[in-house]
Amino acid sequence: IHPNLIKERKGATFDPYTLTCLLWGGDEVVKHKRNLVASLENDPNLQDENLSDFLSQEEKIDFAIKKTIYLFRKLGMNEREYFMFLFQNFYPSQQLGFPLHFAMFASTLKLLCNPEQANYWLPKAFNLEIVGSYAQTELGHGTFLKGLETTAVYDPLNEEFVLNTPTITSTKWWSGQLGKVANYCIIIAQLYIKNKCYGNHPFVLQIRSLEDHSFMPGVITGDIGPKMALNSIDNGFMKLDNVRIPRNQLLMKYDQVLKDGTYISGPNKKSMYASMMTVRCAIIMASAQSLAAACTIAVRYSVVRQQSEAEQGAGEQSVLNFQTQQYRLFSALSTTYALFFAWKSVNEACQQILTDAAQGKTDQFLFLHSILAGLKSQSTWLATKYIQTCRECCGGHGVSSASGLPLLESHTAVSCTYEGDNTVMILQTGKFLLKC
Amino acid sequence: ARDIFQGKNLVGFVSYLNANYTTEHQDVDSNLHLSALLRLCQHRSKRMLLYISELVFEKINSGSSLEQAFNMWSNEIKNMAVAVCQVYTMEKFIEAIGQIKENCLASVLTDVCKFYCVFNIVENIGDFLQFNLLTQEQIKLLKTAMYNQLSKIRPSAVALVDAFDFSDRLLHSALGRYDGQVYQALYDYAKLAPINSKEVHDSCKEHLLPFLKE
Repeated sequence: IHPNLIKERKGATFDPYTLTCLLWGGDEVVKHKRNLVASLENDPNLQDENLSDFLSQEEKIDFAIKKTIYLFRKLGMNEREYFMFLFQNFYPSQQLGFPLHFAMFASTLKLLCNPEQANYWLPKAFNLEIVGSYAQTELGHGTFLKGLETTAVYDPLNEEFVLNTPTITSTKWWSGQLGKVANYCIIIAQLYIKNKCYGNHPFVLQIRSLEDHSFMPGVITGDIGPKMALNSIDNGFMKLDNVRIPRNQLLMKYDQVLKDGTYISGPNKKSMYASMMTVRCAIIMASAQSLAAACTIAVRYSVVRQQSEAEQGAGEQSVLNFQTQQYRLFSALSTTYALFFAWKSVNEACQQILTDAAQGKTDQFLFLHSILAGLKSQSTWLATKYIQTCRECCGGHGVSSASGLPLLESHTAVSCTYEGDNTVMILQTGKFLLKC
Repeated sequence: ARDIFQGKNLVGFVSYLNANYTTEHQDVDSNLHLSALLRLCQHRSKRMLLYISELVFEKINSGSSLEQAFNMWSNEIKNMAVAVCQVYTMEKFIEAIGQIKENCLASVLTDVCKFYCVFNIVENIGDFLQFNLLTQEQIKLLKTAMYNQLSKIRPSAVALVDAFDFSDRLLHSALGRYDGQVYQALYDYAKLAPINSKEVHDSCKEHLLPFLKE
């Protein structure tokens, strides 16, 4: 170990492990995570992390799927909540092969299925008998959900919905394995019954064959093109031409359509946003985590890196001893801790409010929606800004991919846009504040 | 804002907006009392909200729709909402420290938190001046105290990042290695790059050399 780091660690005023436990949910969780990593550390199939830096987009997608499935097989579904952590641990420059399957597809089914639907769909989703994605955004329509053009017209004679993306702007677009990997998706479409529009509703839709992964009739999907980051996840698009699905594939926990076409409106129109809220909560955590990684890199390097003499003849000293370096890095570090504690608080609130909502108590929904939109924006903006600061603090080597920082920066920068453009998100918070 | 004007009681993360904040912030000084810094930022966010509300309502009263008024002032509304999120993160940071039982840990995180709060005030000093929440003398004290905080955090900086508990594999960084063997790691990484697998790169052989010989 570098002597400068030995000296720093000896001089610390507290035991870092107590803080580790505070951050990650206690001694038991930390030990469990460490044991999982240790059990996989010497696995010969997980030794190629550096190789993944040098792959093409297609190779990256292939690599991510292969390694994800390897982890699923090896660990089984019991360690599901740790898959993301483990994957990132072994393949930091890659993304889990189908990250949105649990985060959006399975969680939406859990939140929006009625009991009968839940019995049918949840085992399939949680046991990975099917792979799901989410199809809300359209090429021409984002945040303004009322503007979505995809239609689901009810046909009472056959008790089916007929789904269409009638224009080029209505082509579904979801940067989360919709194009190449998923065989099912949750699709958001305008519901029409007897020529009357009832607004957006969620449907579960099979898009590819379970036998040979070919398109289902009337479905076309693909990749809209390479993107700024996260290129091991496809940038999916989807077009639908008179795709028929049974009536019970409308998720009917709240709103229902009876066989004869009678529409029964549920108590809570905001419930459709629940899965997006859990994802936004996860983004706040991911922002804090990425910034923490960047701070770790930059602070350790700033201790090792020696430069300039503070006084003539005193010899070079660690760049962390210079005030400007401290000012930049400690503003990043203190922000990281602030984001961690804000996430812990809002995550608890999120779990509680969604549990209450499942039991019909939805009075806190708007509050949660508003603060999550704000914190998602704040955390991704700050993480992006300060990861760049950390990169600058590493000088020329910070530009090198070997520093890990360009990757962290690009992965975080795109989170300012996905799952809601930050300015639009924070204005939702602003609107809530003006209204209340 | 509408409810505040009507005297209603706000609950949840906006409940601090009920307070009147009529007093001056004399307790904001070089000691960086966290409760004083938080109260100052809460005051700033309330003043920003009321200020924006007045602008929006004025626009509506002069014949604009709510949407037009909102759009007209949306950049200011964005800044106001950011200020509210800053209050939330400060508040939760301070609350989290209050729950820590180990004195050493609470002490170092208090220093980090004080820096976080004062840094955010200094970075947004224009808002505090706009609403006359701080004097010139207080700003000078806060800036001095902020820089003093740096030397308090400095001895714990490495422990504070070690505590994040990232493995070297996860960091995927030659610079951020736990053992600090940065330069050897950079060189080892370079050896893996396909571009270094051949002494002469194909494009040099096929294009550059013939061109130079022309």
